[in-house]
Amino acid sequence: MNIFRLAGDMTHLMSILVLLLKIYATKSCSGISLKTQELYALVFLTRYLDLFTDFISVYNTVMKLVFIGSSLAIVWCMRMHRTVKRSYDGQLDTFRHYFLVAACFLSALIVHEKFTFQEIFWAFSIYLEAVAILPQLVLLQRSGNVDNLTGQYVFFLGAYRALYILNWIYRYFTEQHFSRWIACISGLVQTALYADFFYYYFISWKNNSKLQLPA
Amino acid sequence: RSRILEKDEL
Repeated sequence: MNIFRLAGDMTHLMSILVLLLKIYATKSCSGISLKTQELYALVFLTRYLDLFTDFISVYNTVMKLVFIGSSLAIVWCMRMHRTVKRSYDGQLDTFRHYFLVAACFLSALIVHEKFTFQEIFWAFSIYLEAVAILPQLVLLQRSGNVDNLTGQYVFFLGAYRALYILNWIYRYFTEQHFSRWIACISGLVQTALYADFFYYYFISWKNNSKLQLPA
Repeated sequence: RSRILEKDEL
């Protein structure tokens, strides 16, 4: 474990806590894409198949349970909770995310580390996470002004993978066997997708103005 | 190398 990876995991946890805060404090999920939440639940469920077979550390197991539990709770809340689901922007959240799932699964069948059930689903989860934010970014562009908590949620979600890239660079130079090219390339694509959001987020922070994404 | 070493990240 290095400082970049720990900071990355804490930033990821922060994004989830901010999202939970927004939903429970405001009893509203306006501006949040249910499709992105569903994709993230699928990412964690397919990435952590080794949850009960490989024990790495208490930290690793606890974080996996937190990520799986929180993502399922958010999807449940947005679909079933009486008050919250009324504020869901269903008519704006129309990204065809099933195509993303199909494309990532096909890619995982072609590019993976080993042709085993666990490795193919692991590669699938890595590719899916890279594009999972797309429905959310499209929804932000369509819904005009973005409330602070939603903006912070997306910012922390993008920042965590950028910290992971620093972690991979650090591990590349400090560990001899280190090679995570699937995760690295996918992580670069994932972080690049946030580039324009980071730009507008920085502008809104600098001008102390409301976050506005151009339509 | 065991999978535990290869996949130790979240």
